[in-house]
Amino acid sequence: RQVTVQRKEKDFQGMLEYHKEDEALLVRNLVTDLKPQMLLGTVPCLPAYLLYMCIRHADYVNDDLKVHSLLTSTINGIKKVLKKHNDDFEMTSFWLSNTCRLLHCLKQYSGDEGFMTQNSMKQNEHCLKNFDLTEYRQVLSDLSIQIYQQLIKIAEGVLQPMIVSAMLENESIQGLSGVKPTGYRKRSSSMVDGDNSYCLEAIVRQMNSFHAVMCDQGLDPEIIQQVFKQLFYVINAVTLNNLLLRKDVCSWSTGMQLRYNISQLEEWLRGRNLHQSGAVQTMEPLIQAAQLLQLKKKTPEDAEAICSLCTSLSTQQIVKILNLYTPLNEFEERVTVAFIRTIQAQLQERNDPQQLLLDSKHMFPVLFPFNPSSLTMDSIHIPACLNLEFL
Amino acid sequence: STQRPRPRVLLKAPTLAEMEEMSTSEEEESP
Repeated sequence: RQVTVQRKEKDFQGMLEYHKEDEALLVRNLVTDLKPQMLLGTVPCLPAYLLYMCIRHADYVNDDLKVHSLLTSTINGIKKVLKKHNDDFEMTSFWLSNTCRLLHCLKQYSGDEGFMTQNSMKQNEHCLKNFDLTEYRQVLSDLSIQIYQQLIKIAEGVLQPMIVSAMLENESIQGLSGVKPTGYRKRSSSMVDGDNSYCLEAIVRQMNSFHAVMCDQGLDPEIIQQVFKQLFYVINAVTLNNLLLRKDVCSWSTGMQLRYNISQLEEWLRGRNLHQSGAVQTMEPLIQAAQLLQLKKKTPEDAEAICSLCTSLSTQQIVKILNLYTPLNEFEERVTVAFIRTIQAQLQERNDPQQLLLDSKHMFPVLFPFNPSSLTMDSIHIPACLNLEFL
Repeated sequence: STQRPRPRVLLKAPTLAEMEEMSTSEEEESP
């Protein structure tokens, strides 16, 4: 006779038990030796969830030493990986994502009512029972800031060599080279030139790459927004500083190319839903500098128009650009001293910073808003490739 | 009878720098 065996539904408690002597192996397999590629197709931030489940069990059995030990080993393991891969965007982004997720878990399951408003009943059952890990949350927050700073440093390092070339020197607008100031004609190229010059598409491709990596790894959208705000600030600062020091790029045609390049970058931001990130606002000085290059610079009315437009440029910066401005040809006049005096008189009420150049090393302070997950701990599966059978 | 859950015990944590020092000294001690 056929017998139907009714399998009892397993009720997982959402915790992972391990022996103390397996802690080193756990941290090795889940942190130090882990490669992000091994987890393709799995739930984003899986290491963070697994670590929380181990912490939860140690809490459940009231073993404070085990909790201390695991958190310390984990944090040190993450720092070790980041030191080894201090030039690897993907690895750094992976651990930023996981560290933030672990921090969110420790809040979401802390038992503090303020962090539980979006929890399901099942998730409330998975809160910590015995220990308050507020101080460890602070450590994870500090670690997250360090990882974020490393991520920005790597990304800026990749973009830096491209910026001046792509924003100021490469011509993508057809026919613009005919309008360049005499003696400054440069041939246009669509890709990288033999002399290591870059076009705007190179910057856009790189931004796409950064964005894809961070999204695939489940980095919080609010953090992704802050990354791009920071990167766009750097593009603005490096480009503007270059403009303020070079006569050959202070021309009407550069203004035209720059406005086009900035509009391409704005369109990219809109396409990725990042136009509310503050990135466009960081480009405002450069946008105004580009417009200044194209405005008329002769009459008192022109001076008034410039002063009311250039609210994000200092007097010193406006005067510098006007001094450097190179006419298109012998029929266009240079900017007169009298015109510059008119500008200075109109702006003398302003309390401008004294320095000419922007600080390209400036970093906006980063925030990590609380971002609870809808995932329940009892639904997590451990892929075999992680070699965590001992859990 | 319903029991009020006992309050959670705050676990003191070292700072990030202290954790790194602990890790460095452990590595130096190991053969």
